[in-house]
Amino acid sequence: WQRWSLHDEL
Amino acid sequence: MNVFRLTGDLSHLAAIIILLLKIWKSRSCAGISGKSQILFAIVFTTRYLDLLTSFISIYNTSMKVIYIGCAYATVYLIYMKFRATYDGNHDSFRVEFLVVPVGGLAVLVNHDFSFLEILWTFSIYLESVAILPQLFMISKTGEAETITTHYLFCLGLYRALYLLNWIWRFYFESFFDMIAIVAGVVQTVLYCDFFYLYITKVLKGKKLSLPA
Repeated sequence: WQRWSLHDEL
Repeated sequence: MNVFRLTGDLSHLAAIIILLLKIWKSRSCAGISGKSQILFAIVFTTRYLDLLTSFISIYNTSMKVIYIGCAYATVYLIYMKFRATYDGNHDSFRVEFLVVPVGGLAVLVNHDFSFLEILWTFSIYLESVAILPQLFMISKTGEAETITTHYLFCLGLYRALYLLNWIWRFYFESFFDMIAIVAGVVQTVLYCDFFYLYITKVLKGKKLSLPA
């Protein structure tokens, strides 16, 4: 798994 | 985007609108913790600074603007317009006991030691405990207006739906964010006793009253 680089959630 | 995240966002939006309408229509913020609303305004402000730096989608940007706008409008209604109806005596939770540890944790445990990332992490941690002053106030007054319980139910449901969204994204997109997930679990767990009271009492038409 990887981490989200850009927080695309609210 | 998946169905859990979309319904989660809509549940969150519904909660924010329900609260704003309740205060505006009844011209009263009785039973509402102004401290929790200030914490939510801080949560949105620190989390959505990326409005200035990155564009993700029309949906993302418009929802962030709506959340921030409604949060500050709610704080304005509580502390300015209808401040005569603000029940400061029962809204006595010491929020510094939340903000300081959360701030320290955000500096220690984060994905990236950068300004925006630490603010985002602070916002995630703060949101998980921001409802405590409101739940504390209800435990002190021993009751809550039914419309307030609907607000709290939608607000609690939103992060529970986000937990399902993260399971979905882990399974289908093999991505997950431990900080958001752990904070989301804590946040949802804090609502459990309220959910129990809401389902066993409010949904049966009774008023939500706690054994004082």
